[in-house]
Amino acid sequence: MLESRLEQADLLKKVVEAISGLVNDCNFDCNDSGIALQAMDNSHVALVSMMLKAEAFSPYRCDRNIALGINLSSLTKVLRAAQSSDILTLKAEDAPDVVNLVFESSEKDRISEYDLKLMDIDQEHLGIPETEYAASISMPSNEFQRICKDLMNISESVSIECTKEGVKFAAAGDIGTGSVTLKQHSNVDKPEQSVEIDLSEPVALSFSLKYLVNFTKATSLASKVKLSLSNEVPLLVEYELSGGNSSYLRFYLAPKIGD
Amino acid sequence: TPLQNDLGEFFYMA
Repeated sequence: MLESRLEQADLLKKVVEAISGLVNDCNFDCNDSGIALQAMDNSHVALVSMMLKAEAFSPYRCDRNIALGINLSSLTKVLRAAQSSDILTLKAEDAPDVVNLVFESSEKDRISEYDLKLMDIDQEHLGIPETEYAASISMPSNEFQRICKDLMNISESVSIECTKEGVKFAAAGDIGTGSVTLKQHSNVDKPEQSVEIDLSEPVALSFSLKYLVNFTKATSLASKVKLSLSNEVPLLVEYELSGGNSSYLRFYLAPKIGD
Repeated sequence: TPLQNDLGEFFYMA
């Protein structure tokens, strides 16, 4: 059986909010290392991959592999009943029909309990090859969100060009063009404001802004975001979850090609 | 406008 307790319901609320624009139904795959999720959007352009390690929970118990097939809009409805600071416990039997969610207020004076019906989801599982990316950029997550939203006013796609000079996000549309260039810089007092660029070779790729803006719904989960790029492979956009236990929310986006 | 690739061209079925 599964029994996992999260100190802050907020974490799951935000994860579900961040991915529900891309995916309707998906399996939460539970095993002794934690809860994982992988799903593609309907158009096969974007993929979300989440890992919540057992260490993100206290306690965490899962004896065998359990797939929880969940409709995300139904889960959103149930999670609306959880206050952000509530303690959230997820429970399921082996081969379950429902997942049980319990929300406790931190003052322990209220306990809410919900059972969410599960569904059978036959999900395609993709293998993601280990990639040595040519460029990786670590930057404030809110800055990335701002850039994507601003450039979406200009065009539906953005080119991301990374050289040793910096990283340039550029868009060209009917009304004109726009670009934002970030140079590497360290902020000692506020490290979350730093921009770090790790480059082995220059990269230039184009992506759909609609998807990138969708990914940035994860912004409130982490102060920083990491973009990893190589020519002619999908972009990886990564948010670290719940500090330092290597839990993550990753998005992959197929590049656009040709002109 | 550039054409949108499919993710399946990069990732294999596991």
